[in-house]
Amino acid sequence: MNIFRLFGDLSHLAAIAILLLKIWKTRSCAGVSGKTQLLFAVCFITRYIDLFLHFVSLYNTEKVMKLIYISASVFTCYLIFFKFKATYDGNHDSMRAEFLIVPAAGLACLINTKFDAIEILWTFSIYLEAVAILPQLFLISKTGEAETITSHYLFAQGSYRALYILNWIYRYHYESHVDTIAIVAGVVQTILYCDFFYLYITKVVKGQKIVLPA
Amino acid sequence: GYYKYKHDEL
Repeated sequence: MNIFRLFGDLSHLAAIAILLLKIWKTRSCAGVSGKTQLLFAVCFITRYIDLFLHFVSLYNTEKVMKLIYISASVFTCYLIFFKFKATYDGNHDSMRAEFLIVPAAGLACLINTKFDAIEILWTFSIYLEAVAILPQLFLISKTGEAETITSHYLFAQGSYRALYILNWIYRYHYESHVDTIAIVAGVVQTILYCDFFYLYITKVVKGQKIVLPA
Repeated sequence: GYYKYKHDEL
């Protein structure tokens, strides 16, 4: 474990917590893409499938973190699609998730480390995570604005994989560890946040709200 | 030797 991965995981946890708090406190999921949250839940379930297959005692933080990610993302989907369904902005959350799931599944069958079920699921999860934020960014571009708290969520979510890139550089240099598929997908994922990062740094940090040119 | 490919990251 290195500092980059530690802060990456903390940033990811913060993102999940910020979103849960925003929905719970405002009792509304306006401005939040339910599809993105569904895709994240699928990512966690397919990536941590080993938790369900051979249940091991929660002997280390990694198992606990995996359970937190899965339960928090499923709970977030419950809040969006059931509890606060009335506030879900369905007609702006209109990016076709199938256009993300099918290519990720196809690519996972073509480019993977080992052609076995668990590995394919893991690879699918990595590819899907890289593009899972697109419905959320699409929704913001359609509504033309993002609540400040939602911007903080996006910043934390984007920073997590950016920090993981630093973690991979560190591990390549000190442990000569390379996980090419995760690295390529992580770079693509982080690039998708670039224009949001620019808006966040230039606007939100100064206390302004993000308003996209409609 | 056989290297068990394991993803050790979240």
